Amino acid sequence: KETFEGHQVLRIVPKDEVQLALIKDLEDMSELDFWTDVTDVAYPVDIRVPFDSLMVLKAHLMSQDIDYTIMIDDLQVMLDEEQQEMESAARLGQ
Amino acid sequence: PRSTDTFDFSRYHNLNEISSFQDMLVAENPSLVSKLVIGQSYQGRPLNVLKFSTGGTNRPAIWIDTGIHSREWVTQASGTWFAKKIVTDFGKDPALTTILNKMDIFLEIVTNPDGFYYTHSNNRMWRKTRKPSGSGCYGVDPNRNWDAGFGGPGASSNPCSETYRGPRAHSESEVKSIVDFVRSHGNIKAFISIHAYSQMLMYPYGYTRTAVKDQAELHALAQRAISDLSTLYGTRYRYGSIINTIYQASGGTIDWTYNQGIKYSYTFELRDTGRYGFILPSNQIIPTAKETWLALMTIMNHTLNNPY
Repeated sequence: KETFEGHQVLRIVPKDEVQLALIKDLEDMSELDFWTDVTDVAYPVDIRVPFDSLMVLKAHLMSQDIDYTIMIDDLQVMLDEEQQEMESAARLGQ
Repeated sequence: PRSTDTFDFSRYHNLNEISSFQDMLVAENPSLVSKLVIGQSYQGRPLNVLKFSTGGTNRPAIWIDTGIHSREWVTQASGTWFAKKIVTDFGKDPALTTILNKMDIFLEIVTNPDGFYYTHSNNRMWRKTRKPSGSGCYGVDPNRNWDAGFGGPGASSNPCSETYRGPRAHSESEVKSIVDFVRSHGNIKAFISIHAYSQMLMYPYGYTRTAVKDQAELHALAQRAISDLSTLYGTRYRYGSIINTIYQASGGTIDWTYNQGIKYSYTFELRDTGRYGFILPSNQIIPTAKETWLALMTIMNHTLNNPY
């Protein structure tokens, strides 16, 4: 079973067309999983970033003066919670 | 659960549980609901479609599908809620009753069952269909596999990409089965494909900037639908053509359906809290389904009242 320890989901809101283009260039990085796509200025782009790519990506965003927020700090923690909730609901159902 | 009345719609369910739910719903409502199997997934799972019909032959119909992208769990969960909502409201809600007295509704709750099973068993973040092993990248984005600008910009030829379009249009049995069904039916008047998340309601096209000939009507209807949706919880949606609202995407579902002559072709992106993405907590399922239902009713009503 694939796990996602340390994966973060970053939310980036491009401020202008330049940032929009820079973020669009990231789509070529196959290790990034775009949860929502690059659409327009001021609309959020959510990207799941594996742990091994986090440092590099964050440094890149900072160097380009692109702000981001961490939408999900550790994806696996959320998936574990989701799994526990499902198992708990199944037990209650039984 | 022993009946659909005790089914917990506020929790996520796996493929077997949803299949059981569908069978129970059919057994409980034999004069309204039947189950069609329109094909098989790549791994041999049945492609189940619920048909809600009060009779007649080949009546004009509305198609709704959820879960073509397997990790978008709130869509399959919402589809399950819609199914129960239809049987509950039929005979009570005049608008839905009028629709069902003149039209059929087809609902495919798990449009990509292999992918959905895989999200429960191996990889919660899986989005595509499944294919045999041989490379690290097994599967096709079924929302890039339709014969509508297939192979154009906004889809990938790289099998490892999340937007891999597949080797040819309709190569995916999950897609081809719907294509065959739509063509053989020949009287589908509205086609609504439901995704998550990011709160949008869109109409064709995605593969070209050319406006559809019905753009004015589709735009006005989308505006009304999201306005009605927002009355429940104030959830705000964007709306417009796919290419203007989200991105250029070739081979998309509703571009194909529109080109087949299904005027009321729409695609939703459901609720986005800005905190969870695809891991939307299960306590959001019912609010999401409830507000979406309002928009669906607006589109279905308009379809009924504007025959073409």
